[in-house]
Amino acid sequence: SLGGSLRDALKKIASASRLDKTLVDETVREIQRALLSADVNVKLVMNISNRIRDRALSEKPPAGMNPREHVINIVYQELINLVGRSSDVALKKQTIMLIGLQGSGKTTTAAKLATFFQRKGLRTAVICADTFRAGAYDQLKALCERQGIFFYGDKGNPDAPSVARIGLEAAKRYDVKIVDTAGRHALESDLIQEMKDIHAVVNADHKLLVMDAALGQQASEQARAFNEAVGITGVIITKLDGTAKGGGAMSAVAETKSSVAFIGVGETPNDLERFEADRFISRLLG
Amino acid sequence: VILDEKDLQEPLWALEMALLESDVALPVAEEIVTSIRQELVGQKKKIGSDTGQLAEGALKNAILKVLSRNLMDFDQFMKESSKPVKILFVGVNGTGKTTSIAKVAKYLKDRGYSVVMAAGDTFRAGAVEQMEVHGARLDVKVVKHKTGGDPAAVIFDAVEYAKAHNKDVVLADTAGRLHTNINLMDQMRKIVRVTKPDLMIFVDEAIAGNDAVERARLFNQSVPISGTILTKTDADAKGGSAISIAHITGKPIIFLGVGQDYPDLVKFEPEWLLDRLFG
Ligand SMILES: Nc1nc2c(ncn2[C@@H]2O[C@H](COP(=O)(O)OP(=O)(O)OP(=O)(O)O)[C@@H](O)[C@H]2O)c(=O)[nH]1
Ligand SMILES: Nc1nc2c(ncn2[C@@H]2O[C@H](COP(=O)(O)OP(=O)(O)OP(=O)(O)O)[C@@H](O)[C@H]2O)c(=O)[nH]1
Ligand SMILES: [Mg+2]
Ligand SMILES: [Mg+2]
Repeated sequence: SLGGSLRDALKKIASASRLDKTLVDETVREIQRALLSADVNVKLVMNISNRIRDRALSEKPPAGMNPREHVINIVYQELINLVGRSSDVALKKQTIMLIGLQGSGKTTTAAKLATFFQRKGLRTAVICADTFRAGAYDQLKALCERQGIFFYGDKGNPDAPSVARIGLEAAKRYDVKIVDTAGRHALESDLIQEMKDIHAVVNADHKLLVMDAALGQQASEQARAFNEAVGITGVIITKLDGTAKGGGAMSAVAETKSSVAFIGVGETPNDLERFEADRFISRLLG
Repeated sequence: VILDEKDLQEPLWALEMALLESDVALPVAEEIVTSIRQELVGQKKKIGSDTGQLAEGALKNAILKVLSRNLMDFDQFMKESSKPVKILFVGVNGTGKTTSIAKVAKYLKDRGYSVVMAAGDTFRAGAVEQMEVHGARLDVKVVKHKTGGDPAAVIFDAVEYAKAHNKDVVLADTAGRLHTNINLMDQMRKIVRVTKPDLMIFVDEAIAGNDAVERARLFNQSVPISGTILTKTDADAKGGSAISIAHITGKPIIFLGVGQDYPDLVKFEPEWLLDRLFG
């Protein structure tokens, strides 16, 4: 496995008395392969690996650290810089808007997030502003009813911003309001406009980009477009319970200079965890 | 002049990067580039001709070979198959299975076939309702049970309905499932044993990266798939995952999903992908 070949390269460094260029190049090559197979953006991988190579060759290991630990430390530092620490999740009154590509897990995440806040003692409401997808209303309504969470939607209203506005009014006594939206991508200009229109109505405290852990090289560009349209305040990476490493989503976080608030690790409302950067990175490197 | 490894290093590296940036999975990109290197090393090249262009030409041929394996003519398959034809759709969560079934239903109706859809996702909230909306819009019968029921039983009922009413084709939906979920993969195998589909369609998305290989491999290993529908190609996806999936399964890409509406389904042509990658 790739994790295996990276481990082997690092083992060689461990038994080396000093780091020479050939050894570092070999290790950096394995780091590149690990990052690329984890879906990290290609250009980003090249940038990071150049920095890792330069630092490994030019920096003296701190006292008490052997060359292998030093290289691992550099790799971790560079990746932590990209993905950042977990976002702060304020436990207070707020409105959250969930946006993202088709099928990324927004609706499921809306129910998970609502469950999270509800368990923290905050009165939570969910608004279905997806007026496009067949069965979106039924899907979210069923998820919310199972958790005893207030739900607003309107099957008869095709105007998403209007549903959002009326929904926020209906939910005004609630502490946390979560607005689910339809999936969309950067090239669907009418849907990007709709998202801007919903945003103008909702003016959410948090606009969370929900991204599938398996998303590939498209991630950075899509995140950039979403960020440009309404401004991303955080990312939620879903479906990390599979084999996908989340490198695309990590690239998106780096691209938008945001951070990861939560991760999704399953289909039920309980399957939401706080993001832990170290765990994420060690899993990414395989 | 004889091409050697050193001449090829730069151009092959550039090509490998282009493949990776187009979402071809790393092991697949490496394998393709290695085979091109082996093919080109030692070959004669005319003085003045461009090594980069030679390498790109070899790459196009290699990709064309991967994509042309077992090409399937879906229309021909439908013509020749005894009715009712049973088609099962499987894949991981959110890739576009249910939407693709609705598109295929429209595609077949337009060609004169009578269609039944089986609401075989008995697990996810709103799944049956989603299928019912498509059925109502397309005027296609949907066979369903209550949520929580046995998917194999729903699909079995749909086939019985099709036989009783002389319907040409049953399109059976299933719940999204991760390839790592042993129970759900076992469930899928059971559905196949009970319903004996004529066609197993793996539905995956063009926007997926390296994981496309892993999931295609495990689904194909579990219940050999007949072919793939690759969705969300309209998201500016270069479509490299088509190469990864075709390479690892040896099965054809049958259709592409090019949008969210019913007409957004096109027959896959290898040239389409070559244009995207090299155009
Ligand atoms: N295994 C797993 N499945 C998930 C996770 N999050 C969502 N899903 C599944 O992914 C599929 C898509 O989820 P949805 O919530 O419908 O996605 P969406 O973003 O709302 O989709 P659209 O509204 O069509 O854009 C469903 O089958 C979910 O159950 C997760 O963390 N793990
Ligand atoms: N842009 C675009 N969106 C698509 C395409 N195919 C499907 N979608 C969208 O992807 C999302 C998920 O589609 P579904 O059909 O619900 O996916 P699924 O595989 O059945 O999902 P689960 O049953 O939850 O696993 C929906 O928002 C669809 O409209 C496509 O070709 N292009
Ligand atoms: Mg949704
Ligand atoms: Mg479905």
